[in-house]
Amino acid sequence: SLSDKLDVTFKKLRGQGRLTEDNIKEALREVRMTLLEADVNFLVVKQFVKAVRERAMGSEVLQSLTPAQQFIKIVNEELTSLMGGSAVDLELNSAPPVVILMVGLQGSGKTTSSGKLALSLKKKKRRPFLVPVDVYRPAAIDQLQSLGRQIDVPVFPSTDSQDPVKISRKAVETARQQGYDTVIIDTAGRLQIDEKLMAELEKIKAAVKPREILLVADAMTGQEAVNIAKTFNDTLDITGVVLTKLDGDARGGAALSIKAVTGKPIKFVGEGEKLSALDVFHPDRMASRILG
Amino acid sequence: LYGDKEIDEEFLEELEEILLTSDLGVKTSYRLFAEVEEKVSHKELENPAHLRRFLQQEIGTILKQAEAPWEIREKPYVIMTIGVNGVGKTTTIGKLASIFAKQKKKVVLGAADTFRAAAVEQLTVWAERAKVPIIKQSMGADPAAVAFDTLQSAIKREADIVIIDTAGRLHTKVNLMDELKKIRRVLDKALPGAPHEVLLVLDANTGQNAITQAQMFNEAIGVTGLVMTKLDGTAKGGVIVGVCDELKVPVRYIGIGESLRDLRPFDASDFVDALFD
Ligand SMILES: Nc1nc2c(ncn2[C@@H]2O[C@H](COP(=O)(O)OP(=O)(O)OP(=O)(O)O)[C@@H](O)[C@H]2O)c(=O)[nH]1
Ligand SMILES: Nc1nc2c(ncn2[C@@H]2O[C@H](COP(=O)(O)OP(=O)(O)OP(=O)(O)O)[C@@H](O)[C@H]2O)c(=O)[nH]1
Ligand SMILES: [Mg+2]
Ligand SMILES: [Mg+2]
Repeated sequence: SLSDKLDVTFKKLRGQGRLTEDNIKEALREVRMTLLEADVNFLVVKQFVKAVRERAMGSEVLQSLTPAQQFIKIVNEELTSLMGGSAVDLELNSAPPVVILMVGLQGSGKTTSSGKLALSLKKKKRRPFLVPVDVYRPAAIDQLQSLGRQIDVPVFPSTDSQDPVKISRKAVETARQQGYDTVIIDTAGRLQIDEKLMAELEKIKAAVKPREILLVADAMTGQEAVNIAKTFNDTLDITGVVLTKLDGDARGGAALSIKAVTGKPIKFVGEGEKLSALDVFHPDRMASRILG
Repeated sequence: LYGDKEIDEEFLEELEEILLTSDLGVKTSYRLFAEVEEKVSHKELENPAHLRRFLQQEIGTILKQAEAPWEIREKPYVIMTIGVNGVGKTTTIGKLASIFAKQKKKVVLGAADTFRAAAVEQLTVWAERAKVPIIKQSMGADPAAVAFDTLQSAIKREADIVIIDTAGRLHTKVNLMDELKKIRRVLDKALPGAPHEVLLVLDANTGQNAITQAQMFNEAIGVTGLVMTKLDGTAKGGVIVGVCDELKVPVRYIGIGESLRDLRPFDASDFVDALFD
């Protein structure tokens, strides 16, 4: 683990009462390698290491800690605060129906996460309405309808010959009439470089003015997480992120990359295939997972 | 990495960034980087074009063994498709079925993902698009039973190719990996030697976890071929180098989109070229 490596690094520098340029050089290298191995983006790692160096330089080593412990304390604190300090919840304080738009790359877990969110809102005594607007993927609408049936949440009866913008508009109108207070729109997976499909999301956004636009991202995403998140954010001004498949053993460096480049909070994590497997994001847990 | 700049400090920094951001990983990137620094210090690499060719050779060597013609000798030839959630297994099966069908091969699909919502419906649409028959049971049925059924039906029809779809699963879930072992055993029971291909599907967007996935799936039931999907996106898929180095199995195809024709044979030199684009 990183703390074991740092113990070795700092052992070579006995009797140091202070973290200096020299004694932290090797330690910073260890941090850099650890983060790169955890899939944190190259440029994000550069930035982070620079921030840690600035905090570490000249910092007094507390009586109760070894230099290694002091250093890892700084790394952990820096990473945790970067990950977003504390949990941020959904913004549901506006006139119903509140619209939540789920977006992201193919296969990231949008449809499943839409179901999970609907279930969690239902448990909180809200009246969610699921809206399938993926008219491209075979049986995508069937998939969301099946999830809706599992949790007894109504699903708008879209068909794949309809237009996603029109479906969205009509579904929000239906929600308003039927008294559903939260609308979750599940969109088709798309490449962030697909101009036509990114424009489709902009049109949906303009049509239904979502209160939340959640980027659903796979925790095992590698270096490209930064470019994917940046484009979705630049195009749509996302309000938060759902990080999925955290029940795997991916270190999840994509979380840091996404947070660093968008500044937007990771609101939820997916921890399994069951619709109950949604949790709020814990920045401190994510930080120690990334550091290994 | 073009033209006649000189190989200076700034250039080497750019190279380091290219290697790492392509998901080649720390180990592979720095091994290559060290070789480059060595050659540069001995004046064995004069300019960027030269360096680029050197890297292409080095990476190409690892990947060349990943480029082998797919020998299909058994009949029916049974392909079991596996991989973690959402990587593109079901879509890839549709595309593969279409390729084989166009080669006038008799193909049968097995809808052995009996767990995920609308998984069977999804594969059924692909079967219709590829114009091949599909064997399925109800949701919640035993996947091994569907696999068995499919193979039996294929043998009866004297099919050439059988492709079994399985549910996505994380390699860390012991019970789900046990389920894969059971499916494999059952296929072998129905036809000794089956499955003839265990095809692991990997997503080009995946980081270093792809290497762990490959190791664990291989450990569980043995992987004999790879497909890397979503290379139409911006991810370079550099993890394939580490995976091929570890498993020493061929990359059968790459997925480059969401429609029936978006599957291409793997070409190592094209792949390496794209790494440096
Ligand atoms: N283990 C695990 N699997 C998940 C999680 N979230 C989603 N999945 C699985 O990931 C796969 C893809 O999920 P989907 O919800 O279909 O993904 P999607 O983003 O809607 O896919 P497209 O619509 O094709 O872009 C399915 O097998 C899900 O069961 C999670 O948190 N953990
Ligand atoms: N852009 C692109 N999308 C792809 C490619 N291959 C698959 N997809 C998309 O990725 C998403 C997931 O594909 P699936 O075939 O459902 O993946 P899967 O591995 O069967 O998923 P699970 O069964 O849920 O584990 C779908 O939206 C596909 O259209 C590809 O090569 N390029
Ligand atoms: Mg979906
Ligand atoms: Mg599937």
